[in-house]
Amino acid sequence: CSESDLGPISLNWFEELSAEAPP
Amino acid sequence: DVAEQWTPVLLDGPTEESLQLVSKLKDSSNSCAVDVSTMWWEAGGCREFCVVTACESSVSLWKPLASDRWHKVYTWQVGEIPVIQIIPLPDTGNLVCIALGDLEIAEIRLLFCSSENDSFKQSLVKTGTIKAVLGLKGRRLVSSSRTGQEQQVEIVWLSETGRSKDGQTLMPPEETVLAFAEVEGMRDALVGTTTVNDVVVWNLRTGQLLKKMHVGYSYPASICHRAYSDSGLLFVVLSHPHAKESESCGNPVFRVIAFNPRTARSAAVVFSSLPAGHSGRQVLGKIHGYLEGDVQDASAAAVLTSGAVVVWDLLLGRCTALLPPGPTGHWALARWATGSACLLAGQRDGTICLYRY
Repeated sequence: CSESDLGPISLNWFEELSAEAPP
Repeated sequence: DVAEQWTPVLLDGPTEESLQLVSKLKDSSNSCAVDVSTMWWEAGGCREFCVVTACESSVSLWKPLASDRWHKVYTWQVGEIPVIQIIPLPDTGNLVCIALGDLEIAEIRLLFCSSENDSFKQSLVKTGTIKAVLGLKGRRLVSSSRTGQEQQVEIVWLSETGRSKDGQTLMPPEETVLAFAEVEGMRDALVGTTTVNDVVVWNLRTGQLLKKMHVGYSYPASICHRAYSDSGLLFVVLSHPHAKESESCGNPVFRVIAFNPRTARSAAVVFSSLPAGHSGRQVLGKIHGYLEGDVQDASAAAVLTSGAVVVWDLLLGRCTALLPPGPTGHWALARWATGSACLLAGQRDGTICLYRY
């Protein structure tokens, strides 16, 4: 899997999505 | 003689990946077996590996004796509604849950055995139209249920006497959740699969629905079994109950899909297909579909409609062992023992064989 297939990868995706998602 | 006839057939797998028959137990009640699982019996700081078997009207706890023999310690009678599933609770001793119902789960009960005074009890955890349920680490149970158009996704904490007062609701997706999986390496994350082939991700601490990621319709009714977080990606093991052997490519029974939760894009990593080709047909004799399966770490086991049990290494995407139908009947159940490299294969007559993998 590469970023060209999957888009930019973030090691902190869980924290980032938690900060963005509705409470 | 029976043990010899049940020696597994290896499909080009290394020797160390073979299945070795360790022991066998059989319920003498002649009831139709519906599920099998394992549980830790904890007493005096020691842990003992136990087997739990279920038929429609009762659930039994088996403890090991010397010489690979098993002793039925207790049988919980459950009454009118049939048992349809055992729900193991990982990392929790002396507790196991069961699902009761007809076509759908109508009730979840907790079965409890006290190691101090050998008392055995059962208590009601939840009722409703329950679509999916999973035992989580830390004495928790997550379930999805429907009331009319409303879907509830709920976590309950379990005490020794049943459900605790405190519970937590997770934000439900619009579509019905059909299966859950904990995310290894990420304690607060939970994934689920829905009726429209979405993989959804929750934050268990806050109850937030973080992401919906579409799997695609090529393989409908995907069921999630396990998930792993690594290097910014979410790897999800999906199974496809309607897989059928195909001449051209062989439909995968299990797929490991890598999701980038930031973009919701995905890529297939490894396929694990039904045994196909000459060697598979020689062994099995006919084309077969997939009935049900279980995944632990990188190992998957499934019962095929032919009555065989197949084991795959999900990282290699390859069958590593196959149990042909036994002399007394077809296999109907295949479960990994919690926290050990042991496979439980069961037949409808209540025969359970334990294999070291």
